[in-house]
Amino acid sequence: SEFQDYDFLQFLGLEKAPSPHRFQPVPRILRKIIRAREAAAASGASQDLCYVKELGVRGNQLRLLPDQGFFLNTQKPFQDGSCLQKVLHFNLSAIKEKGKLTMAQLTLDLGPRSYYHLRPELAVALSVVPDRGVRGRSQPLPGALLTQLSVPAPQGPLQFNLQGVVKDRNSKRLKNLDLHLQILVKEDRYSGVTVQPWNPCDRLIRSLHASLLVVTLNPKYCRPSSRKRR
Amino acid sequence: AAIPVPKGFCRNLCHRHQLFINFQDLGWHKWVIAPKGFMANYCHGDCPFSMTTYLNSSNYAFMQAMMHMVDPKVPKAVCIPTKLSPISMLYQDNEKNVILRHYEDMVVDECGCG
Repeated sequence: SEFQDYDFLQFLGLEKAPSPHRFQPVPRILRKIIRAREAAAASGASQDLCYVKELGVRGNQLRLLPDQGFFLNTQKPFQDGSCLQKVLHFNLSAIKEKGKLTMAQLTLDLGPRSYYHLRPELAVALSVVPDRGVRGRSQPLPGALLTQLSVPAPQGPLQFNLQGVVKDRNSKRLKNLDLHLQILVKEDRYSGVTVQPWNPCDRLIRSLHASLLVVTLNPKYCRPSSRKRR
Repeated sequence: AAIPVPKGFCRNLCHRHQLFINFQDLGWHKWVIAPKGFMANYCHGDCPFSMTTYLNSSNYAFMQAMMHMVDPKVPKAVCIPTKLSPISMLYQDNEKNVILRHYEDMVVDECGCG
């Protein structure tokens, strides 16, 4: 008989059984956490499931939101020498779980050794934008610069703590988070010439993958941390 | 001296039985990333009065079992989980979010008469 999984799905906080065409890439950290928990459960070891020791934060639910943004001006090189500019868009209203948000970590995965032969140094600039614009039509409105950093050996994931950004000034969780990502190729330190920006950029445009990992702590399942009362 | 117990008597008594839940059997392997299944177990078996005096049973079960002997219309105590533990699940929802969450009371560790 058709298995009535409606109740269990409710229990999972889902309206209906998901039917993904393919699985999203699962970051190593999530696989590491689930494997550690399975091993602990199999050995009968007691676990504090309200603390994510691999991340060093309290929380009983982790959710990885995929980037739903778009690249800007992919047809022609940028005047300012940018390698790429991208709007990163995260639908925070998908976070259905109640409770305190204890972590919001943006991961920019630059892909495997994307520049093994070119080694250019990258400059990464990340801003919060009030309005992301429309794909192919309008640019995002300029926003507040969050961070700017140099990436000498551009490969693998870069991580940014965005916990202060996913809430508005009343500490209410935003419904959407829009960021403007700009990556420039800096002078190649070894040859002293500015490498042609389009070579590494095409590869970067293909391999760049952004995601936002949020951790929430539901007081219904997790007592406040037993901080010693003074 | 221990009272000799008839053969097979223990098998009918309340105890934990193994039950592996394979998400493939439920068609959930299409959206549950990990684990592929888990050992949930279940409780089943008889709770005669003699059991309630030593198995990890509640006082309530002792009283109910005693009343069942006085008046068989009072149902016997029942075999229930007395220790449970959670599991964590990694799954993908309809908005391509990957979620890791733990669920309390998913695994039966111990059974008793309650």
